[in-house]
Amino acid sequence: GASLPVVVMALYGRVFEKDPPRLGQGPGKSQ
Amino acid sequence: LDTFIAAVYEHAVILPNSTETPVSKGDAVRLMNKNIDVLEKAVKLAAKQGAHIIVTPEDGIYGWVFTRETIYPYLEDIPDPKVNWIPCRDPQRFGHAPVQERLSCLAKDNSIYIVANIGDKKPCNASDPQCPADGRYQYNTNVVFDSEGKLVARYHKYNLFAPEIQFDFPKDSEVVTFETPFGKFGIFTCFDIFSHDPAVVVVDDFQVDSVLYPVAWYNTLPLLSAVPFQSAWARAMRVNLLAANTHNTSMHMTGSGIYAPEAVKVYHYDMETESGQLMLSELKSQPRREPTYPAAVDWSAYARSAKPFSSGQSDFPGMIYFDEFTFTELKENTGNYTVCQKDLCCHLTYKMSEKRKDEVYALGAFNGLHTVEGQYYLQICTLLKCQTTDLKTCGEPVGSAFTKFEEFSLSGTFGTSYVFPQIVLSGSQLAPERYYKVSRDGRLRSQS
Repeated sequence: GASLPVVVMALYGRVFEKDPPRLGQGPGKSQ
Repeated sequence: LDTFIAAVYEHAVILPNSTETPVSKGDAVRLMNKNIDVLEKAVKLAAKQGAHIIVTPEDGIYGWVFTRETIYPYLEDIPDPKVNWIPCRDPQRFGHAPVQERLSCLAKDNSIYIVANIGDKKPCNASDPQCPADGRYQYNTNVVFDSEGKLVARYHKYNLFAPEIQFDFPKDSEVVTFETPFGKFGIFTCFDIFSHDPAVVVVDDFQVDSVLYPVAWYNTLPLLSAVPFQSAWARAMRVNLLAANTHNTSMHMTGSGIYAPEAVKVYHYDMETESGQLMLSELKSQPRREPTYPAAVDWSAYARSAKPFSSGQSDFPGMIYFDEFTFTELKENTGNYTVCQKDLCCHLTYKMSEKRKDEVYALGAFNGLHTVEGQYYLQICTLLKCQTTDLKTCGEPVGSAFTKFEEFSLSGTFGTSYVFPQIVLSGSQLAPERYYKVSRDGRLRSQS
């Protein structure tokens, strides 16, 4: 079986429908 | 072709001296040729080993230390691939384009597809209300040359990273795909992977088999390191991902790999040397058609049916990269815990080989808008080692662990079907697939 020296384990979810129009600093950015 | 040989090259970019004013075009081309000289060795080595395609990193030809003005001499006019152009044959057709000519000849002379990241420039004028004051658009651009040296793809990075002030945003998100004898490819760049457009669209709507992914990614522990994050994305999106990163240990830039939906094929993580690294692996051209193609996962099925565990102990807050998590401490060597933040509840069942006094672990939940280097909505369940035995350090970067987990099962009541599962072991190593699995009801669990 496993015997793992875990530092971090994660389920990393992205809820795209709740995002503002553009991730970065573009003209569509909502700050 | 049922299978093909993929190559990615982690490149230690030769950076230009930082200057206040733009260098001459000749100096710019000399610096870019120094980098292409290094890439040429990797291309030749990959081709000799039968590679069909090689991916090189974002900013791999001129680096990232620029202002809007000082990058100008490094830019070329990159036409739409529809013009059907082989720069190696007809280099002056769209003006002076020494970099595109050299990359095209490299691809043609070695009969290999080459993916590179360079700068595109497009003139504009006052008739275009969004035209910048200096009369041109400057784009962070991926280019692909096929094995005859033809320009077959051009992608303008849509989600620029905050420090990339030398580039403009494309007006709209482009979805760039192209067919090859070894499957259908999509392409995007670095920070795009956090986006729906184009990263999810190119997979879900355009049904590509493989994604080409130049990055200049600096690792941010615990949750934003290149190899764990990108291999998790490939697993969850169920496509091949060919990720080539820059190599610069002072900026914690390392971590490249070739990832298939069912398993990590090869990866490289090196914080010890300043060397580049070539990786090759065989991949299925169309993973969807393979018996190894992973089944779809309902990420909240198990957690929604599970009764929350009540440990009676109080939760506590902690920051991970500017996001405020809700944590609960794992006090025993085995146990069941639930921690919630708004409507996200995370469940954990685990068994350690022994509960060490000098190492503390916590289960954390985050459900909200991340706002630091961009704005995107996250739901995260995480089990992590705290930096010290002080609970205030839960969420701080940690590189090593002695505590061994013999069993674990992590799940969450996610409100999204896009969940990326990662496990990072001591020394930033990935857990081999034989030790864990993702069950169809959404549990990331040990394979006992």
